[in-house]
Amino acid sequence: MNIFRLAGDMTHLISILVLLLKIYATKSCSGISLKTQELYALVFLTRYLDLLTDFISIYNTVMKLVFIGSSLAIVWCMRRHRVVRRSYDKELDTFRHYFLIAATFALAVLVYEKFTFREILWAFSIYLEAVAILPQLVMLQRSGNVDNLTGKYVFFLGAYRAFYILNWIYRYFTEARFTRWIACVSGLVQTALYADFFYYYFISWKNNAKLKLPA
Amino acid sequence: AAASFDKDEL
Repeated sequence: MNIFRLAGDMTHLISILVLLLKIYATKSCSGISLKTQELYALVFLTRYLDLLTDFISIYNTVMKLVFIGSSLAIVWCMRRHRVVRRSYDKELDTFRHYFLIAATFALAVLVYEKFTFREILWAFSIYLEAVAILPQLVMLQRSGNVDNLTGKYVFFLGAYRAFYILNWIYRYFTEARFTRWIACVSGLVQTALYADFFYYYFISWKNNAKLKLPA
Repeated sequence: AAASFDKDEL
C-alpha cells in the first residue's frame, strides 16, 4: 500500500459518501444516473469475487464490502425507495448502457492477463469501470445545471482513478515485477473521459459560479 | 503462497 493508492481509495470512498449524503439529505436522486450506478454495482460484483476466497487484509476486505454494499444500496434506493425513486429523471437517463456491458465483456474475452474465469471477469470489471461514468456524464449534459453535491460526487469519482495512475507509476518504479497494463491503460482512458468535466468544474470553481456543462 | 490471482488493489 502506498500513499497514492490510499489517497485514491479515500477519494473513492468520499465520492460514495457524498452521493449517499445527497440521496439521504435531499431524499432525492435527481441528476443521478441509475445506469451508471448499476454499472458500478456490476463492476464491484465482478471484481471482488475473491472477497470470500482470498484474504489480503482487513482494509481490503472492509473496503470491498463497503463498495459492494453502497453500490447495491444506491441502486435499490433509486429503484425501490418510495420517495427517492420518484425523483429519478428516467427520461434524461437514456444511455444504452447494455452496449457498454456487451462491448467491455467482448474486450475482456480478447484482452486479458490469464484466460481464467476470474481473470476474465476482473478484466471485464476494469474495462467496464472505465466507461461506467458515460451515462452519468451524458445525463449531466442533458440536465444542464448540476446540483452541488452531484458535481462533487462526479469530481471525486474521477479524481480517485487519477491517484491510482500515480500509484501504478510509483509501483512500476519501486517493485521489480509490477506490470498491470490492463488496469493502467483502462485507468488512463477512464480519467481522460472526465477531462472536460474537470475543465468545467474548475471554471465554475474559479468563477464561483454554478457548474454548467454545455449541451 | 503467491495467489495466482494477484490483484491486491481495489
